[in-house]
Amino acid sequence: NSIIGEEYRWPHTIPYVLDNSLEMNAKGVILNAFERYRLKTCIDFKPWAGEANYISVFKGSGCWSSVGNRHMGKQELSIGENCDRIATVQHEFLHALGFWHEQSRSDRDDYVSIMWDRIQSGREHNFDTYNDQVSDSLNVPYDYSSVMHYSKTAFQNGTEPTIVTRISDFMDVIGQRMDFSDYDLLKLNRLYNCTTSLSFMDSCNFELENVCGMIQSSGDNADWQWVSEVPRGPESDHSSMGQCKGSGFFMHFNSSSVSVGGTAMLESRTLYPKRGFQCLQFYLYSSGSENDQLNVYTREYSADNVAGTLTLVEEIKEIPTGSWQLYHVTLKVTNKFRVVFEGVRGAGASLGGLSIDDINLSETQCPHHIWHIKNFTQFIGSSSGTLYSPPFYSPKGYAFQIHLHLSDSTNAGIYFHLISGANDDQLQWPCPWQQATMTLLDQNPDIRQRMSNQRSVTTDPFMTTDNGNYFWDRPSKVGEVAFFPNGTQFSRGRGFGTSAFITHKRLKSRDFIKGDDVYILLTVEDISHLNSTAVEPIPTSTINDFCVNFTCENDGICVVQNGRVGCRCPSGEDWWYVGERCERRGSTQDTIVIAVSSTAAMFVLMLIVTLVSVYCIRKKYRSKTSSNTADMTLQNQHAF
Amino acid sequence: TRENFDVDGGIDQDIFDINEDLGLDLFEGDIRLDGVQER
Repeated sequence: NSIIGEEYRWPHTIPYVLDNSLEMNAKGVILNAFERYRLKTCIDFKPWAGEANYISVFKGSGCWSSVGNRHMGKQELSIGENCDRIATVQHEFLHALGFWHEQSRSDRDDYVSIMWDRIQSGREHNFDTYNDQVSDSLNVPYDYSSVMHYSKTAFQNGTEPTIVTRISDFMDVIGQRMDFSDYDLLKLNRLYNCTTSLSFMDSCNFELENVCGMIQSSGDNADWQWVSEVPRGPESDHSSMGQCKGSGFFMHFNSSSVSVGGTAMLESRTLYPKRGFQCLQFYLYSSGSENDQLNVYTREYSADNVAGTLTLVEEIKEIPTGSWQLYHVTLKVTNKFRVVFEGVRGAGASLGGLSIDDINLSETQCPHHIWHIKNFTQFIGSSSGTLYSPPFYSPKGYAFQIHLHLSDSTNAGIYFHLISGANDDQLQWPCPWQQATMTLLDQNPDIRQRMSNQRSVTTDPFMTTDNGNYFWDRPSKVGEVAFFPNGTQFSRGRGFGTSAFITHKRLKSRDFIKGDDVYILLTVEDISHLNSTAVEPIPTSTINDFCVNFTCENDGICVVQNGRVGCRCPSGEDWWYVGERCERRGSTQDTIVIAVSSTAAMFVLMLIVTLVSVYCIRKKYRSKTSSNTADMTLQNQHAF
Repeated sequence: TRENFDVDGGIDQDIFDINEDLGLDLFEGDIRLDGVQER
């Protein structure tokens, strides 16, 4: 389903403009979508700097794109109202990259049946297929879970599905708008010959005995062991939760084998950063002393330090025992480095130790907070399914809470609430342009294969409610009284979000619920810097600035023409400047003076010439007459 | 508690539903043809 023809391809780094017509939330969502491309494909995006062709994302009517690079200079892509969902942006950019919808593949009818009589009249053409002369499926099987597939209700004229999958299990899979599927990525990476990605660094589920090239350090007291279970827990790995017999390995530090203070260090293979910031994620299980801790270091190498400099980045203490826990650690490394995990035996008895699995390292931003919900399944569709997260603080100091609404029969909702907090007196109200991104984590061991469900909302300080209040005003002013589980009273602002975050069916699919645990990743960012994004392009061709050391006088302007420098001189109604540097002034009076003087000069000159000629002629005449008289003999000197 | 603000108005709208509601009749629901594209 990719359009055939090299001319439709974009360069691997696509120039883009975020037009100022876009809603603020949409701008943030588009930039998040770009991060998904950078993590999972070799496609990158850069602000337009004058390149011949670029994509201009603007707020048009609806969500649409052209297919492929149209070489039209400014190629528009519309992210209009209600299109500001990350997978919608991913979908439209896949069109721009050269993909059609999945069910329009030439072999579509092998996998789905189109129910023509259930399609809105006049919309049947939307279900046509391409032949394989113009569309290439890139040797990838039909993909029910493609982000490019119609849903079963597309263009329906009633309530019956317009598409019926031949394998019924996929009926509710088609039409997912969460993230790229594995096949989406396979096709895109094949089409653009991707071999690397900008932000992915490493993923390790420890299934292979080479443990992803990790090495044991020397100078510690014990080694990390490659195991598939530990007597005192965990009974199984996190990758497959013990569902695969004969596999399911992880690394374990047996803290009971060392004395208090004893350590075991495990180092990653050598890694080469490109962006200078990283997010390390991993699952950790504690079954030893409750004072056991995990220290995370980076060992950064440089030309003059071949052994590397060990830097402690984070100490992870008070690890809950008895279950796998997700952790994120933010790194800021710019040179070749290793990640080092140091297990430390803590005080008190230990019969087990620390276990680590499903490590992922990428050059992306870590979420600011994690909401870990245990024993999740019981809440789905139950009246007790109204869950509020603990309070969190955004980097700017705004206190907030997430509300997960699970008691509906079909859909789960999610809402962002500002709540009263310790910094409220110092904060700006109404809360300006804070974008809250709420991600239901797909706990696939490999970050590249995760299809997490994400929604972002942004606090618009100008938004008002029906009673005239500002929606995002201070919660103690516009909010309601609420109580934390420990009885502490606080104010909670009105929730802003969606009732259609994810269907219960999808919620129970993939690895959203793993070990009956769910993780909601939360990030609240200030996006006020995105207020005006359409920037002037920086010309790519360098201009030799001859004018630097060439000055023009009298407000003349230096210009370069045909490689030569000169001045454009100012002029007025009856005056002007001339000369190489506009140094001479001229005016119409001058012209008059010149005209008069030249006329006068001409007159005088003519007068002189005339006089001289008259003189000469007279003189010549006079001499002639005198000579005539002299030669005249008077013949008759006599008068008669 | 007071009603939350639901940006989706209770409906799980797909790309094509959004475009349809706006009266757009784009090719395959969300593809703009630039006149050159042939089928």
